[in-house]
Amino acid sequence: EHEENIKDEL
Amino acid sequence: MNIFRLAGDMTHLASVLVLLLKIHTIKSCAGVSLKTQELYAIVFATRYLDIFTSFYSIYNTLMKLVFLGSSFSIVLYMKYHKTVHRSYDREQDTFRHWFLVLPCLLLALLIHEKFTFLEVLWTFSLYLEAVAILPQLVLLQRTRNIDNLTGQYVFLLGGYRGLYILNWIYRYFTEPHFVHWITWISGLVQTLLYADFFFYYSQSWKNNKKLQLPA
Repeated sequence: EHEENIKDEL
Repeated sequence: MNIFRLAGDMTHLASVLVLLLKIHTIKSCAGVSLKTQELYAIVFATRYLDIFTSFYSIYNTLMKLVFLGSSFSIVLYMKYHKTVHRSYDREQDTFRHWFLVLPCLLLALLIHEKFTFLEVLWTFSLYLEAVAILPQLVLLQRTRNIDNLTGQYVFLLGGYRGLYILNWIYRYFTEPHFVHWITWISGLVQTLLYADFFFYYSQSWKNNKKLQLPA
């Protein structure tokens, strides 16, 4: 789960 | 979302709009590196592949469409618009930018968080974005002084990167497990590339003279 939280950045 | 990231995204948006408006209104792209614009189009194309598969927010999807649309419009304007393409400085904009693409692709194949098609291309876009400004900085050095719109463009790009670093610091302290070395290191390298430009840009503002970059 944790590596997804960077993908919300542009 | 935090204020640093929102400010960073708005600064980034401002940079591409400044460039697009400049090219659209005065129908000239003098001083702008087509190579850098092509690299940015590739950066957005490879980074936003997930636009169809994952949805984060209206804001996120909208901004991705704006960045994709503006970067490709700038490239098409500079390459094919009857008036604009004549002002493109072909002889000076000679940075072999394809030599940047391959090493970034190889590096992404070696260093990534997950070995999947989307993840490797996403990582490639991070590495490529870090060096995409190089042809533009080389062109600025060559043409010695720059018109203030191109200067503002590079200045805003640097500001967006600086704000993103503040965003990562903020997220590191407020979100557990928020550790992304690949993003941080490539983002830091990119921001450092702007550092010397910032120095000369601030000097020209202080002395209120035309920006002269050292040869």
